[in-house]
Amino acid sequence: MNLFRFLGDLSHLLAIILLLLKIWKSRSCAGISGKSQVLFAVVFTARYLDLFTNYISLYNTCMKVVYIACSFTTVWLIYSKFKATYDGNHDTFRVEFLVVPTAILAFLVNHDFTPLEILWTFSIYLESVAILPQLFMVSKTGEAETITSHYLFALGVYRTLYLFNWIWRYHFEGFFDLIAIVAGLVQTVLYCDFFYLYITKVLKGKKLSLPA
Amino acid sequence: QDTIFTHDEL
Repeated sequence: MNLFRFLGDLSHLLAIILLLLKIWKSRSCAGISGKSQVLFAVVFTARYLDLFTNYISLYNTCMKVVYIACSFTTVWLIYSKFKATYDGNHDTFRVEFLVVPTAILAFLVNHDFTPLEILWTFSIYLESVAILPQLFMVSKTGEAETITSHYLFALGVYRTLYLFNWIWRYHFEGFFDLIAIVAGLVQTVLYCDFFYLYITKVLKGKKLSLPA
Repeated sequence: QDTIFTHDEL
Protein backbone atom coordinates (compact mmCIF):
# COMPACT_ATOMS: atom_id res chain seq x y z
CA MET A 1 0.00 0.00 0.00
CA ASN A 2 1.39 3.37 -0.98
CA LEU A 3 1.08 6.67 0.83
CA PHE A 4 -1.58 8.09 -1.51
CA ARG A 5 -3.84 5.14 -0.92
CA PHE A 6 -3.33 5.28 2.85
CA LEU A 7 -3.94 9.04 3.05
CA GLY A 8 -6.95 8.58 0.78
CA ASP A 9 -8.43 6.02 3.15
CA LEU A 10 -7.72 8.28 6.12
CA SER A 11 -9.38 11.26 4.50
CA HIS A 12 -12.38 9.09 3.63
CA LEU A 13 -12.56 8.01 7.26
CA LEU A 14 -12.15 11.59 8.41
CA ALA A 15 -15.05 12.69 6.19
CA ILE A 16 -17.34 9.99 7.53
CA ILE A 17 -16.48 10.67 11.18
CA LEU A 18 -16.67 14.43 10.70
CA LEU A 19 -20.23 14.11 9.46
CA LEU A 20 -21.21 11.78 12.29
CA LEU A 21 -19.73 14.12 14.90
CA LYS A 22 -21.33 17.17 13.35
CA ILE A 23 -24.77 15.58 13.52
CA TRP A 24 -24.20 14.17 16.99
CA LYS A 25 -22.79 17.34 18.57
CA SER A 26 -25.31 19.73 17.02
CA ARG A 27 -28.16 17.23 17.51
CA SER A 28 -29.20 18.19 13.99
CA CYS A 29 -28.83 16.97 10.44
CA ALA A 30 -29.97 20.21 8.81
CA GLY A 31 -28.30 20.73 5.45
CA ILE A 32 -27.33 17.07 5.09
CA SER A 33 -28.81 15.04 2.27
CA GLY A 34 -30.24 11.83 3.71
CA LYS A 35 -30.46 10.50 0.17
CA SER A 36 -26.70 10.77 -0.39
CA GLN A 37 -26.11 9.04 2.92
CA VAL A 38 -28.46 6.19 2.02
CA LEU A 39 -26.65 5.84 -1.32
CA PHE A 40 -23.29 5.63 0.48
CA ALA A 41 -24.69 2.96 2.82
CA VAL A 42 -25.81 1.01 -0.27
CA VAL A 43 -22.37 1.53 -1.85
CA PHE A 44 -20.51 0.13 1.17
CA THR A 45 -22.91 -2.77 1.58
CA ALA A 46 -22.72 -3.82 -2.07
CA ARG A 47 -18.94 -3.43 -2.21
CA TYR A 48 -17.91 -5.05 1.05
CA LEU A 49 -19.83 -8.30 0.69
CA ASP A 50 -16.39 -9.79 0.05
CA LEU A 51 -15.88 -9.51 3.81
CA PHE A 52 -17.56 -12.91 3.84
CA THR A 53 -15.66 -14.45 0.95
CA ASN A 54 -12.19 -12.92 0.89
CA TYR A 55 -9.72 -12.02 3.60
CA ILE A 56 -7.22 -9.39 2.50
CA SER A 57 -5.72 -7.94 5.68
CA LEU A 58 -6.67 -6.88 9.17
CA TYR A 59 -6.46 -3.25 8.06
CA ASN A 60 -8.77 -3.92 5.13
CA THR A 61 -11.35 -5.76 7.24
CA CYS A 62 -11.34 -3.18 10.05
CA MET A 63 -11.74 -0.23 7.68
CA LYS A 64 -14.60 -1.93 5.85
CA VAL A 65 -16.43 -2.70 9.07
CA VAL A 66 -15.92 0.86 10.35
CA TYR A 67 -17.11 2.41 7.07
CA ILE A 68 -20.24 0.27 7.04
CA ALA A 69 -21.01 0.84 10.72
CA CYS A 70 -20.51 4.61 10.51
CA SER A 71 -22.53 4.90 7.35
CA PHE A 72 -25.52 3.02 8.77
CA THR A 73 -25.29 5.04 11.98
CA THR A 74 -25.42 8.26 9.95
CA VAL A 75 -28.52 7.05 8.09
CA TRP A 76 -30.13 6.11 11.39
CA LEU A 77 -29.35 9.53 12.90
CA ILE A 78 -30.89 11.29 9.91
CA TYR A 79 -34.01 9.19 9.43
CA SER A 80 -34.74 8.25 13.02
CA LYS A 81 -33.00 9.92 15.93
CA PHE A 82 -32.83 13.46 14.55
CA LYS A 83 -35.57 13.06 11.97
CA ALA A 84 -37.24 16.30 13.08
CA THR A 85 -34.20 18.32 11.95
CA TYR A 86 -33.91 16.64 8.55
CA ASP A 87 -34.51 19.03 5.64
CA GLY A 88 -36.56 16.62 3.58
CA ASN A 89 -38.19 19.27 1.43
CA HIS A 90 -34.78 20.46 0.20
CA ASP A 91 -33.55 16.92 -0.37
CA THR A 92 -35.46 16.36 -3.57
CA PHE A 93 -32.95 14.79 -5.93
CA ARG A 94 -34.49 11.82 -7.75
CA VAL A 95 -32.19 8.97 -6.73
CA GLU A 96 -33.70 6.57 -9.25
CA PHE A 97 -31.91 8.63 -11.92
CA LEU A 98 -28.66 7.51 -10.30
CA VAL A 99 -29.49 3.99 -9.12
CA VAL A 100 -31.14 2.68 -12.29
CA PRO A 101 -28.49 3.76 -14.84
CA THR A 102 -25.57 2.67 -12.61
CA ALA A 103 -27.24 -0.71 -12.01
CA ILE A 104 -27.76 -1.20 -15.76
CA LEU A 105 -24.20 -0.13 -16.48
CA ALA A 106 -22.88 -2.58 -13.86
CA PHE A 107 -24.62 -5.40 -15.71
CA LEU A 108 -23.20 -4.28 -19.04
CA VAL A 109 -19.65 -3.22 -18.16
CA ASN A 110 -17.93 -5.36 -15.53
CA HIS A 111 -14.84 -7.51 -15.05
CA ASP A 112 -16.80 -10.72 -14.56
CA PHE A 113 -20.47 -11.59 -14.85
CA THR A 114 -20.93 -12.98 -11.33
CA PRO A 115 -23.26 -11.65 -8.61
CA LEU A 116 -20.50 -10.39 -6.29
CA GLU A 117 -18.56 -8.79 -9.11
CA ILE A 118 -21.65 -7.07 -10.52
CA LEU A 119 -22.47 -5.74 -7.06
CA TRP A 120 -18.89 -4.51 -6.66
CA THR A 121 -19.07 -2.77 -10.04
CA PHE A 122 -22.46 -1.27 -9.19
CA SER A 123 -21.01 0.11 -5.95
CA ILE A 124 -18.13 1.72 -7.82
CA TYR A 125 -20.44 3.39 -10.35
CA LEU A 126 -22.94 4.44 -7.71
CA GLU A 127 -20.26 5.88 -5.44
CA SER A 128 -19.04 8.13 -8.23
CA VAL A 129 -22.42 9.90 -8.35
CA ALA A 130 -23.75 9.34 -4.81
CA ILE A 131 -22.79 12.83 -3.69
CA LEU A 132 -25.06 14.49 -6.28
CA PRO A 133 -28.13 14.70 -3.99
CA GLN A 134 -25.93 16.49 -1.43
CA LEU A 135 -24.47 18.90 -3.99
CA PHE A 136 -27.96 19.46 -5.37
CA MET A 137 -29.18 20.30 -1.88
CA VAL A 138 -26.34 22.79 -1.36
CA SER A 139 -27.11 24.45 -4.68
CA LYS A 140 -30.82 24.54 -3.86
CA THR A 141 -30.43 26.19 -0.47
CA GLY A 142 -27.53 28.27 -1.82
CA GLU A 143 -25.25 27.54 1.13
CA ALA A 144 -23.59 24.95 3.29
CA GLU A 145 -22.45 25.07 6.88
CA THR A 146 -18.69 25.25 7.22
CA ILE A 147 -18.46 21.80 8.76
CA THR A 148 -20.53 20.36 5.89
CA SER A 149 -18.05 21.98 3.52
CA HIS A 150 -15.15 20.33 5.37
CA TYR A 151 -16.97 17.01 5.05
CA LEU A 152 -17.42 17.44 1.31
CA PHE A 153 -13.82 18.55 0.92
CA ALA A 154 -12.42 15.53 2.79
CA LEU A 155 -14.62 13.27 0.66
CA GLY A 156 -13.34 14.88 -2.54
CA VAL A 157 -9.72 14.65 -1.36
CA TYR A 158 -10.19 10.94 -0.77
CA ARG A 159 -11.02 10.16 -4.40
CA THR A 160 -8.37 12.56 -5.69
CA LEU A 161 -5.72 10.77 -3.62
CA TYR A 162 -6.97 7.47 -5.00
CA LEU A 163 -6.30 8.77 -8.51
CA PHE A 164 -2.66 9.36 -7.51
CA ASN A 165 -2.64 5.90 -5.94
CA TRP A 166 -3.72 4.39 -9.27
CA ILE A 167 -1.05 6.29 -11.18
CA TRP A 168 1.47 5.00 -8.64
CA ARG A 169 0.23 1.41 -8.89
CA TYR A 170 0.21 1.49 -12.66
CA HIS A 171 3.74 2.83 -12.71
CA PHE A 172 5.29 0.59 -10.05
CA GLU A 173 3.11 -2.52 -10.06
CA GLY A 174 1.69 -2.52 -13.57
CA PHE A 175 -1.71 -2.73 -11.90
CA PHE A 176 -4.74 -0.94 -13.16
CA ASP A 177 -8.47 -1.40 -12.83
CA LEU A 178 -10.13 0.56 -15.60
CA ILE A 179 -13.60 0.49 -14.03
CA ALA A 180 -12.35 1.99 -10.78
CA ILE A 181 -10.20 4.54 -12.58
CA VAL A 182 -12.89 5.88 -14.92
CA ALA A 183 -15.49 6.01 -12.13
CA GLY A 184 -12.94 7.63 -9.83
CA LEU A 185 -12.22 10.28 -12.45
CA VAL A 186 -15.92 11.05 -12.84
CA GLN A 187 -16.27 11.25 -9.07
CA THR A 188 -13.32 13.62 -8.73
CA VAL A 189 -14.57 15.87 -11.54
CA LEU A 190 -17.92 16.23 -9.75
CA TYR A 191 -16.07 17.72 -6.79
CA CYS A 192 -14.00 20.19 -8.82
CA ASP A 193 -16.49 23.03 -8.75
CA PHE A 194 -16.90 22.50 -5.04
CA PHE A 195 -13.11 22.45 -4.49
CA TYR A 196 -12.94 25.86 -6.12
CA LEU A 197 -15.62 27.30 -3.85
CA TYR A 198 -14.05 25.65 -0.81
CA ILE A 199 -10.61 27.11 -1.45
CA THR A 200 -11.80 30.57 -2.41
CA LYS A 201 -14.40 30.92 0.34
CA VAL A 202 -14.33 28.44 3.21
CA LEU A 203 -10.57 28.58 3.72
CA LYS A 204 -10.81 32.34 3.95
CA GLY A 205 -13.17 31.96 6.87
CA LYS A 206 -16.37 32.58 5.00
CA LYS A 207 -19.39 30.36 4.98
CA LEU A 208 -19.95 28.63 1.70
CA SER A 209 -22.74 30.43 -0.08
CA LEU A 210 -23.46 30.42 -3.75
CA PRO A 211 -24.09 33.55 -5.78
CA ALA A 212 -27.84 34.04 -6.20
CA GLN B 1 -5.23 -11.36 -13.88
CA ASP B 2 -6.13 -12.52 -10.38
CA THR B 3 -5.40 -9.13 -8.89
CA ILE B 4 -8.28 -7.56 -10.78
CA PHE B 5 -10.85 -9.76 -9.08
CA THR B 6 -9.43 -9.51 -5.59
CA HIS B 7 -10.38 -5.96 -4.84
CA ASP B 8 -7.78 -4.99 -2.28
CA GLU B 9 -8.76 -1.32 -2.18
CA LEU B 10 -11.52 0.24 -0.14
